[in-house]
Amino acid sequence: VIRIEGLTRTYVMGTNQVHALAGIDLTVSAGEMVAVMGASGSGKSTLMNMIGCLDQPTSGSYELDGEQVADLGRNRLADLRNRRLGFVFQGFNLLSRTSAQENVELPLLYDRSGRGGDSASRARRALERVGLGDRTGHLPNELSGGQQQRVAIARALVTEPSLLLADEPTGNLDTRTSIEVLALFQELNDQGLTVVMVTHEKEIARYAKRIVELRDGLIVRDVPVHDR
Amino acid sequence: VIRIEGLTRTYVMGTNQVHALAGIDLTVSAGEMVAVMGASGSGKSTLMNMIGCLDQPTSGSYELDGEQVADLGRNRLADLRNRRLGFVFQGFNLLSRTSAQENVELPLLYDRSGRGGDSASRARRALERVGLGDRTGHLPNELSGGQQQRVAIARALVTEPSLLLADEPTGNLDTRTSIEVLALFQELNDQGLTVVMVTHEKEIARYAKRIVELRDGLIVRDVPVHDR
Ligand SMILES: Nc1ncnc2c1ncn2[C@@H]1O[C@H](COP(=O)(O)OP(=O)(O)OP(=O)(O)O)[C@@H](O)[C@H]1O
Ligand SMILES: Nc1ncnc2c1ncn2[C@@H]1O[C@H](COP(=O)(O)OP(=O)(O)OP(=O)(O)O)[C@@H](O)[C@H]1O
Ligand SMILES: [Mg+2]
Ligand SMILES: [Mg+2]
Repeated sequence: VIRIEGLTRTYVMGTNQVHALAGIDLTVSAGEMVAVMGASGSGKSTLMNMIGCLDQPTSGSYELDGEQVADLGRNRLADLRNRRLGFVFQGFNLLSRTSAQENVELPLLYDRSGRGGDSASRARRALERVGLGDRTGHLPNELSGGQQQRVAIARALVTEPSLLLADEPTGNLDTRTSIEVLALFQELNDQGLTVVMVTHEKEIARYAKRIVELRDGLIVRDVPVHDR
Repeated sequence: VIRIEGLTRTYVMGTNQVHALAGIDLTVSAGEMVAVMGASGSGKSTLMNMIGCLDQPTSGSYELDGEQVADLGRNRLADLRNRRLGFVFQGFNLLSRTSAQENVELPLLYDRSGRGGDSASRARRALERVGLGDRTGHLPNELSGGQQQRVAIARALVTEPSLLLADEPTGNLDTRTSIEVLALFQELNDQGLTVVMVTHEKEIARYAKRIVELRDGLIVRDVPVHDR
């Protein structure tokens, strides 16, 4: 699914250069469940934005489902993102004047493949799966931090992606709610969804099958998870 | 320092009522370090907003440093907030077009007490204490999630408050950075800073001296932490 070689991402700030990614080699096959860990500032979100086709590398190659992402035009990229990828952002990125249900419905309205089904009821079902069936009409500022995070998770899953990219999906959730969300990810992974999630909590990472650790923009460790 | 009796906060939404706080009794003395825990949506941020004088209760009384908050006018409240309280928000709430250093300097510019000292160097020192000495010129969108969170922590501490209210201060931080931030809180607490922090991680809560647990807007548990 994902084949990355020699990927770098450098920010130029005045006379300074920040090497957010300093040369990443990473292959993820279909159906894997990978946890990405590492210190604050080590490059996790930058890597996730690359994989999610939301940012361009400074150098290196990225092949998604056999296609070189660098060769794809804007429309093709947007289409790929909408149909195959689900993205849970670290900062939620919900539309503030829009209800929870409408936020979750939004990706379905962009889906030109016409996969059908009533988008409002699909959105409500996705919210029920993350425990927010009684909050569908709330605006983001009428929801707690963890509830906003769960709306972002529902939005990422409603399009039935083949690859889920979740950046700190349980950062604002209590342990019990976190376990419910991870059980949902595992269930979807058993059904074939490829999952790449960033987490800083070891117990959360152990729900995955493989842990990739970043330090200063490089992968320093890539190991399977034993006795899950 | 904090004396709360019978505090409620109810949101009216159409025909529905959401009892975010259903009757809170809580006393916190000067120099305490309290962790507030509870499920997503249990009322933690609502309680923190009350304590931080950022929201008005529906009923009940709140006395801060011997003064009834309900009797205070807007100017007096703003003054109290600026001089005695430091607030770390769950969503960081940084100004997006402003550098890390300027974000941290902001509360010093509002401080009419003229406590003096060059606000730029005080802001830089606060950022160094949270490990961001080399990121002072970055805008929030040029910082990682955990770096933004640390800017929010530096901003809350730069005015040398007597009460720190931190809502999920380590939600986006890796374990090692979290420990550094909590060690800083403990050091300031040893010097007399009263700390009330929300966390969903048990290991983080154990840095405090007391754990208060919320469920559905009520305190269900209030116990000291043993063998820290
Ligand atoms: N403006 C609002 N209007 C209606 N309901 C609200 C509003 N703000 C919060 N709520 C509701 O009040 C309850 C408590 O919210 P609060 O933000 O205090 O929870 P929390 O314990 O901080 O949760 P989390 O751990 O997810 O951050 C939630 O169920 C939420 O949906
Ligand atoms: N637009 C930008 N301009 C300059 N530097 C940036 C920019 N975006 C990110 N950085 C820097 O790149 C590094 C990696 O950032 P990234 O967001 O990937 O880290 P992260 O591992 O996700 O951290 P966290 O766990 O705190 O979320 C950080 O040191 C950050 O300061
Ligand atoms: Mg990040
Ligand atoms: Mg909260």
